[in-house]
Amino acid sequence: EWIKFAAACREGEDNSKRNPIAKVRSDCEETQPIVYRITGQGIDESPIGVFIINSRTGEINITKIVDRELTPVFVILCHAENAATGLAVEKPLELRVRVLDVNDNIPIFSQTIYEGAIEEGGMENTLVMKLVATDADEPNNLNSKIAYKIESQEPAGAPMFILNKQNGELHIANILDREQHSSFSLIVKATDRDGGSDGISSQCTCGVKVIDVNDNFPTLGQSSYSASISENTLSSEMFRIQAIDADEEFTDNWKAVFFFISGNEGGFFDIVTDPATNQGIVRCIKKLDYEQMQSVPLSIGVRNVAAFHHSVSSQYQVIEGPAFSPSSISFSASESLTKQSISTYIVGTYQAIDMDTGRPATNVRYIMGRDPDALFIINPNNAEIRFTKIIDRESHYVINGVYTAEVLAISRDFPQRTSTGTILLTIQDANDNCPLVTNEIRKVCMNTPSVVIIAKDLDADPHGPPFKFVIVSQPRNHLWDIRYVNVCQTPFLHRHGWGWGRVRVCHVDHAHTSRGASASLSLPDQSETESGTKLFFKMHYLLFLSPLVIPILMSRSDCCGNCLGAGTKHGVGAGFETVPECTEGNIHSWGIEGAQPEDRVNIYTNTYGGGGMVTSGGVEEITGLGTVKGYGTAGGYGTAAGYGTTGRKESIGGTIKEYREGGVNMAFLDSYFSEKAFAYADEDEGRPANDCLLIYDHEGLDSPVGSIGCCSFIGDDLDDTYLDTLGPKFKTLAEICLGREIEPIPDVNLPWPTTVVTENTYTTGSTLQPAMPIPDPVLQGNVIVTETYTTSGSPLKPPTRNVDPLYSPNVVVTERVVAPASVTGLHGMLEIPDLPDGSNVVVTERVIAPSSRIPPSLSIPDLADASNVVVTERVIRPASGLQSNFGIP
Amino acid sequence: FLPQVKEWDENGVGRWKTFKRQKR
Repeated sequence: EWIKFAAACREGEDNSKRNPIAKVRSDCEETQPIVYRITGQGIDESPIGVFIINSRTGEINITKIVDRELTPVFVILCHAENAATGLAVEKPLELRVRVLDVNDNIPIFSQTIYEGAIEEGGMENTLVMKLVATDADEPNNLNSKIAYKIESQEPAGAPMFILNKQNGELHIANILDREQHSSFSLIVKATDRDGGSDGISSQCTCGVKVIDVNDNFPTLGQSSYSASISENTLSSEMFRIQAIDADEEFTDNWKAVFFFISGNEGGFFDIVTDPATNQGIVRCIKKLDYEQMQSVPLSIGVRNVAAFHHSVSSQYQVIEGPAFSPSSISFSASESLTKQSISTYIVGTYQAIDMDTGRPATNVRYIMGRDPDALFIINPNNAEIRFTKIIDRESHYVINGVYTAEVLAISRDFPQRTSTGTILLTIQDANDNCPLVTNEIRKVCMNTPSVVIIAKDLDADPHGPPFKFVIVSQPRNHLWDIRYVNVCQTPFLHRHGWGWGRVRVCHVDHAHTSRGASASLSLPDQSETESGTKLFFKMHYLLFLSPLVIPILMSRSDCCGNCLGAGTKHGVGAGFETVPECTEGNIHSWGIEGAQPEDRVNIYTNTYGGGGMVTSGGVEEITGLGTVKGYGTAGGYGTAAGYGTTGRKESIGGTIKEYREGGVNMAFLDSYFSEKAFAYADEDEGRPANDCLLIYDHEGLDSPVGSIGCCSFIGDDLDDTYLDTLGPKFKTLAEICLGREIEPIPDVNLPWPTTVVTENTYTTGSTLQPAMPIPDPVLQGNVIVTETYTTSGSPLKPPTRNVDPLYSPNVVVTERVVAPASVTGLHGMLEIPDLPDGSNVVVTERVIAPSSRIPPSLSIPDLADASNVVVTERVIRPASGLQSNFGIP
Repeated sequence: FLPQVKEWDENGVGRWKTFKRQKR
């Protein structure tokens, strides 16, 4: 297959100076006279005569200016014929001449004028329309790549639209308001060469009409109207109400609908709309009776025929809800009300007003708000207020004879609205008080063995009758007595000892009734007094003062502190360490074909040793077998570091089958090779055959479909010598491609020496079984390590291994972890004694996902012999990843 | 057949190039 154009010429130019553009030659020239002839489009088909050939030399010339837009490619059919007989000596050869594009075409809009419309108030970035321009130049070429741009906007101002440069989509850039600008006119330019300065441009006009939505509320021309009508008459037009609306005139967004809010309960009136003027005509349709109503207050509302736009609808007809009007109300009552009388006493009614109707609110409930003395109770339905108890003008909640409380009206609709009204209760005084001991504060201590008590009549008679003070109780007899010190009979209490007492202060008024106030007296004991404790004595009406001071010791538990102090110390001790997990395998280029770059080993090893980026892909597994140098876990398992490898990466490097079994990302491989194949196919020059890529498998047992992967294989099918330059796998592939019978890969069935190492490890009390010496670890061959250990102390079952030498050259290390349990139980469980034989294989393993820490359990003595092999590996799926002929008990 | 075409570099210098059949 001839896959390349033979030549190229530029359209619109004289290419003759480049002649000859191509030449063909048949090697039959050497033995016979040959004439060359061409046919096809551009020769003997339209456009005729573009190409001619020198029949003797085979040189092909171009003679005319060509237009790529007419003929992008010429296919010249070349013939070689015997000059004497005219017989063809060669099969006709297709020679293609590609016409190179020149930017000689202007972008053409599909319409000269675009018209579109979009609703006002729409979301930004809403698509308005799409402009399309085409360019006849070569597709997928910069000459035909069009960039769109808004050149101007009318009316000017802030840009209201944005034009997608690539696809010509016109979007809203700002919120449009029809009431501001009802239409826009844009000049749009399309420029090829992606808008570059060397591009060619064309323009079009783009008109955008802004569609009205009902986003304006109608209002009334006046806030009040009045009219008069005689009783017993009807009127077809009492008065007109003008509606004003900013939306588009004569549309439903503009047309008004009038309605009565209140006042027309009798149905005497109606309103019709004059569609021409948008006025409401108020008519009287039912006779009025002057004697029944001399005036009728009508409350009228207006809306539109069309529903309000969702963007504003919530703002229409705001519900004001209930409110107390006036905001406070005053009541009065006498404190002489008895307990019996208050049970039926109604203080008053305080209803909220529906501010939308002006009538008492109906859909509300009432509760008491601030009511410091809990004096009121209100009926939740009708706002009737009653007392809860006897009122007292002398209550400290009463200020200047007025008690203040609040009542709340809460609407029952959602959202609930609450209005607050204030109740001012003026309490009329009555003579109902005994003398009251004032707020005298006396310090009672050792040196002041008396306290003066002053009584005051709260009924406000400063010159009331004398008071009488009596000692009510004392814990010990006669520790206190009362001594009157002046004519006002103000007593003082004289102390005779320690302790507490109670004094009652009685007032003998005109009626010789005795009501009392009492207070407790308390004196500190001697020690407290001597230490200077002060006692404040405060007497008030029925107020007991208890000057006890109770120290409160806040004891703070130091548990937290202890806990914090004993916080986890990472890294202390050792234990099971979590194996870092990654989910995606990496593919290493050396794993595909060819030698492995040496530095990859270090890269990989370092990653592994870091403990943080270990991947679980099969490639890493296999690679890890060959790159144990420096391997160790983050928890201190690095004792394996520094030990040698088997030195046989080839033998343990995986085939692609292993890659699959290990979970290599086959999608990645597919993509990788597909891209490579494309890249090679598009390159101008053929690549040497040994430069192609190969992913190859021998189609062994259970090979997945497509195991012979993609290969970009380029070569001259007439020349087989390139096969000799290929490696065995490439050569096999080449032979497959050529349809040859291939020979099996020689190393598959070679009887490589096989070594089996079995290691068993016990938790405690067991000794490590000596490792089996390997006679010659350097020999090419299989190494299969099967290992079982347990931490549970259960009897160890003998490991079972099954070695199949067919699966070479591999090292398969399987591992079984039986119930890793104790953290400390593994301590020292693995001690590797001196290995007298230099050819040992030491297998260490990783524990997959134990949670806690264990102390370092693996100590490996210095193995001086370089031929030791330390195999460190990771088992991701111990069961499923094994081949069927491997059995693990 | 041995086809050759002339290719032009950026400097306008023509160069004959022989094409082989290529197989993918």
